[in-house]
Amino acid sequence: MNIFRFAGDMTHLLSIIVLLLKINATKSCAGVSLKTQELYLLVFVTRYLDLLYSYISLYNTFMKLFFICSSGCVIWYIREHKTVSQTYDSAQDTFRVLFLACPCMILALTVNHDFTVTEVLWTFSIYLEAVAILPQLVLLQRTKNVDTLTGNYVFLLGGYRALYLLNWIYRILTEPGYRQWIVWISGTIQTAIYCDFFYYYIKSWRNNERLSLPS
Amino acid sequence: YREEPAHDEL
Repeated sequence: MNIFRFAGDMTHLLSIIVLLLKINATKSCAGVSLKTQELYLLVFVTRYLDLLYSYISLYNTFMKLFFICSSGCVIWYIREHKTVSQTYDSAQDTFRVLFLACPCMILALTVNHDFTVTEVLWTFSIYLEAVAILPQLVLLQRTKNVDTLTGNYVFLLGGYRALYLLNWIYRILTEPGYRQWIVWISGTIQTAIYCDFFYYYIKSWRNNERLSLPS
Repeated sequence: YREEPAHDEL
């Protein structure tokens, strides 16, 4: 494992910790999209089915379990927690997730490397992860002033993707025969989706202003 | 199809 991959994973881990801290410390999930969190849980569950039959390393196993449990935990907070659930604004978080999940499933059934249940679900999770942030970005755009921690969460999540791009470039240069086109193309699209957000995040940070996205 | 590597990333 190279430094970019490790830094990417740590950034991903940190983003979730920031999100959980925000929810727990402020007892509020204002500005957090439940739809995106549910999509991520679906992504992790469909991708990490291999926990049941293949082992790569203790590191991988731990991280997979962490991602599944933490996104489940965020969803539990938003849906079930007595005070946090009252701060969830479902009227703003209206993205139709089936418009994302259905095309991803059709694509996974069409473009995959092996027509088996686990491989199609794995491919589905790669496609779905690429677009799962969209409900969150739409919600941020609707929120006039984005609170710092929510902004940081999305920034770290985008940062993790950017580091994975570097990881792939490193692997292409160092591992003969290494290729994974489905992952590369989806990952590049996923990172590109953050470009606009990055621009406004860095601008507000440089001007010392609160983040607000133009509508 | 050429074989892709094992799914060793997260």
